[in-house]
Amino acid sequence: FIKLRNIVKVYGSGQNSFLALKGIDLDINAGEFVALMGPSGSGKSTMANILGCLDKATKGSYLFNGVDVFSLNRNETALLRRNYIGFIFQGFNLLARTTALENVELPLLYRGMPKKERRKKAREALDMVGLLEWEKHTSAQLSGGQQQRVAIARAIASNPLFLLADEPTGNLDTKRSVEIMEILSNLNKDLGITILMVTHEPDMAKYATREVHFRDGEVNKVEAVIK
Amino acid sequence: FIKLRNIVKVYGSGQNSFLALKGIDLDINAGEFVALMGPSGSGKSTMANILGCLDKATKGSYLFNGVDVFSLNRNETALLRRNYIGFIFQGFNLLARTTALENVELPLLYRGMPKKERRKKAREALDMVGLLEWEKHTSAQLSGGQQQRVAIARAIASNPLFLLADEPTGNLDTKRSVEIMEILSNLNKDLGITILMVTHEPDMAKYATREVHFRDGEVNKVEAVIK
Ligand SMILES: Nc1ncnc2c1ncn2[C@@H]1O[C@H](COP(=O)(O)OP(=O)(O)OP(=O)(O)O)[C@@H](O)[C@H]1O
Ligand SMILES: Nc1ncnc2c1ncn2[C@@H]1O[C@H](COP(=O)(O)OP(=O)(O)OP(=O)(O)O)[C@@H](O)[C@H]1O
Ligand SMILES: [Mg+2]
Ligand SMILES: [Mg+2]
Repeated sequence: FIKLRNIVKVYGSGQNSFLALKGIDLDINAGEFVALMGPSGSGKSTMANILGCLDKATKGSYLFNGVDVFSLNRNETALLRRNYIGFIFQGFNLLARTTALENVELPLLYRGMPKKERRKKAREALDMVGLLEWEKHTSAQLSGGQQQRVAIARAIASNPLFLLADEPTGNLDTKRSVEIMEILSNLNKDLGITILMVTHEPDMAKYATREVHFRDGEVNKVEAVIK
Repeated sequence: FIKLRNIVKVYGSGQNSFLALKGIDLDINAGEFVALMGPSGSGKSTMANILGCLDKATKGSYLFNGVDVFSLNRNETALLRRNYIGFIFQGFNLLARTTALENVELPLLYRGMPKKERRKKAREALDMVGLLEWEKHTSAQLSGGQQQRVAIARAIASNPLFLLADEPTGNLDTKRSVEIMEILSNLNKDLGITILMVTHEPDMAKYATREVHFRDGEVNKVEAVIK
């Protein structure tokens, strides 16, 4: 399903260049739930952004369902992302001055879903994360953990083929974190959605079917987690 | 040192009003390290913003070192905050397109510290959080956990009398989180800095001398933590 070969990522150039990924090989099979772990600054978000087709590698190749992602132009990449990928950002990335409901509807709007269906699906997703009563609040009128949950609802509302979650529970209390992990685990088991989740919390990684550990821009080890 | 009586906070007005704090009484003695815990949306950041003189309550009184905070005008409040309070934001709140070093220097600049001393203090704080090599990176060139650590360095560089930390370890791996907790614990024990830390991680709350638990805008329980 997903094949990464020799992925290198350099930020900046010349004097200011920073080598964030030093040649990553990674395979992800359809239906897996991978936990990507590692110290702060080890390259997890950089990897997630490349897998989510939000950023290109400096070198290497990325096959997504047989498609050579780095050979696509900007429009084709946006289309691939829009139709098949859901992304939960580490910094939430909600639109300011936009309500929680409108934020969750956005990816469905891009897919051309009619308004009535879009609104229904968005409300279902907000309800799953416990925020239906807050649908009219804008990002500035939500707590940190509530913004994170809106970002989660936005990514799952469209049932993407491949869901990337970058630290989805960093701002949540334990009870809410377990609720989110159960939602992701059910999406993976019941709907077969392939998931890559970045996390630094071992308790959350337990919900995954495999762990990959990064250190300083390289794969440190891969653990098959026996379920 | 700090006395809160009957603190009520309502966001918005009329139809759109939201009662976030329902009458909080809280005393904090000089030199305490209080952990403020509770579910997502229970009012912790709202409380921290009022204690940090970043926001005013709708009702109630706040005595800071004998000063009636809500009777101060904007300038006097800004002066109190600038000279006595350090704040680590849940969303980091770093200045974009500004280097890590400049971000940490900012509170020292506001206090009128001369450039040479300011630069030295800022570098010491960045070194404490492990980011001296990243001093020229701007916020966009830093990982989530690195931005969080710059926000921590910025708040501690000026050795404030009262330090507020809103979820300071949400984006950090366990090793970095423990390092930050040891820095805060040492600031509290060695320099007598009073700390209020919002956290949802029980392992981090263990470093505090007292726990206060919120639920739905009210104090749920106060636990004296025996050290
Ligand atoms: N500007 C605002 N307008 C309306 N409601 C708001 C506003 N800011 C916060 N709220 C609401 O007030 C409540 C408390 O928010 P607060 O940010 O204090 O929670 P919190 O305990 O810090 O949560 P978290 O752990 O998720 O960060 C939340 O339900 C939130 O939706
Ligand atoms: N635009 C950029 N320019 C220069 N360096 C960058 C840029 N973006 C990230 N970096 C650096 O690349 C490294 C990896 O960053 P990345 O965000 O992938 O880490 P991470 O594993 O997600 O960390 P965290 O757990 O703290 O979120 C970091 O050292 C960071 O400073
Ligand atoms: Mg990251
Ligand atoms: Mg908060």
